[in-house]
Amino acid sequence: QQKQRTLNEFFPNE
Amino acid sequence: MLEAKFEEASLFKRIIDGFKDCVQLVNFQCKQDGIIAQAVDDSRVLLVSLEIGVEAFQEYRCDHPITLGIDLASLSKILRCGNNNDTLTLIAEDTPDSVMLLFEDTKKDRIAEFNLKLMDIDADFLKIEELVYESTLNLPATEFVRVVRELGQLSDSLNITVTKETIKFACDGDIGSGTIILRPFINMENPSESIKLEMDQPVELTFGAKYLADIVKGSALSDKVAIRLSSEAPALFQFDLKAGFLQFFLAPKFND
Repeated sequence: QQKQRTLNEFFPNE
Repeated sequence: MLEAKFEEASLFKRIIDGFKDCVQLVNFQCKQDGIIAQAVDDSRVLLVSLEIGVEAFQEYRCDHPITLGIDLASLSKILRCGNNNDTLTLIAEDTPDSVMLLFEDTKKDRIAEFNLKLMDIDADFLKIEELVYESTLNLPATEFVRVVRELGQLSDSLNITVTKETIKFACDGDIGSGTIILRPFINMENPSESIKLEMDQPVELTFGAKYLADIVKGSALSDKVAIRLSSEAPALFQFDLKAGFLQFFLAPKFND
């Protein structure tokens, strides 16, 4: 089973 | 004051059509050196980053930075009004409540003016560092569209594996599985038909097919797509404009 990652895990909020 | 004139309305229509189905509310930041926009989809998996450089316009003037908060669904309604080969000028005051879209046909016999109300969009801006990618692919956009459409019918996930000499797209779903392998080659007569592969390290990633189906809509902007992959970062899919680009950053899936 694969889970979708989100962008927040990679890009910090400015 | 902003006055940004496209020689053909079709360019702006194609830009907006390239990403209006994955994000709806977008702040367009207009500056002296052009227009940029960034938006993240509701699931926070796909980020769109747009840059339209001054040279994409027939005429461009922006004295002070202006943010245009636009609902793309509303903008699209207005963009459907003008003809593709009309000129299209975006006009806004320094602190605008609305933006004017002015369509003029080439003979200037028909002049159509629409005002789109702006929105106050509270969107956070993600800081995209200069990322290091392990592989970069350059494909004809039509090939990319075809792979995504064909394999997307079978599964909600699409796997991309890049090795030294091959690019393998694969899917495995309830009704069956599929694999498409592409090998790099140079087409001297039609360079845009070439497939290029630069690989520092083999990489294997899985993406949601529904997000890829949104990304391929950017193919209306360019006959080529650049795909940059890293196991440590979201993938980058880029369509180049004559001056500027439309980029999609897509977070991968991972094994639970």
